[in-house]
Amino acid sequence: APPVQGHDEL
Amino acid sequence: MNLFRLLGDLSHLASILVLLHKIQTSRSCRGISFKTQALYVAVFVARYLDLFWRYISLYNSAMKVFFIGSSCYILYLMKYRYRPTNDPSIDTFRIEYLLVPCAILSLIFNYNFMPTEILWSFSIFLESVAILPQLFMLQRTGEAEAITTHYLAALGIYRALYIPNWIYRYFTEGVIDPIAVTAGIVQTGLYLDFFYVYFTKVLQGQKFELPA
Repeated sequence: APPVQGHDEL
Repeated sequence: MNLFRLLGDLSHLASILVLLHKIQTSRSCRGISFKTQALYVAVFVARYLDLFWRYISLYNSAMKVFFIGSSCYILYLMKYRYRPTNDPSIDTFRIEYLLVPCAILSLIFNYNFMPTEILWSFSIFLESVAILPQLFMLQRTGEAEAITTHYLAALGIYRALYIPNWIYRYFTEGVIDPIAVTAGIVQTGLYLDFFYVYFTKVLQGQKFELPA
C-alpha cells in the first residue's frame, strides 16, 4: 500500500 | 529530498516572500484574492498540524511553521492593515463549489479512513484548486501588476517542479503517491494558460493583459 509512510513532502 | 523538490519548495517560499513584498511596498493588496489566500490557510492548517505528532526533519518542520504563519499573516494584512485596498466585489468565486467536492473526494480517496488522513487528502485536493478564485479574479479584471504575476509564476513553478520530483522518486525509491500525483497534475494544469501569457508577455517586458 502506498505512502502513509510519512507524508514527507510539503 | 531531491533537487526538484528542494527547488520546488524554495519556489514556494519565494512566492510567499514576493507576495509579502508586493503588499508591504505598495501598501496594498489590490489584485490579490482574499478567498485564495484563505483557502491556503485552510490547506496548510489541515495538512501541517501533523507538525505536533509527526517529526520528519528540521527542514520539514521549519517550512510547515513558515507556511502556516505566513499565510495567516497575509490574511491579517488583507483583512485589517490594508483592508481598504481589498475589493471583495471582484473576488466573487464561490468557494463552496471547491470546499464541498474536496470534502467528498477526501472521504472517498484517502490512504486510511481516519481523521488525520482524511484531512491530509482534503488539503491535497483543496490545494489543487485553491488558486481558482485568484485566476478567476485575474480573468475578470483582465490585467495584473507585474509583481502579482511573479507571485503566481513562482507558485506555479513550485507545483510544476513536484512532477519531476515524483518521477525521480518513483525510479529511485519506488514510491508513488497516487493522490498527491493526480491532484498535483491537475493543479499544475490550471497554471498552463497563465504560464503562456506570463512567458510570452511579462518576461518580454510587456504588461500582463488577457485578450478580451
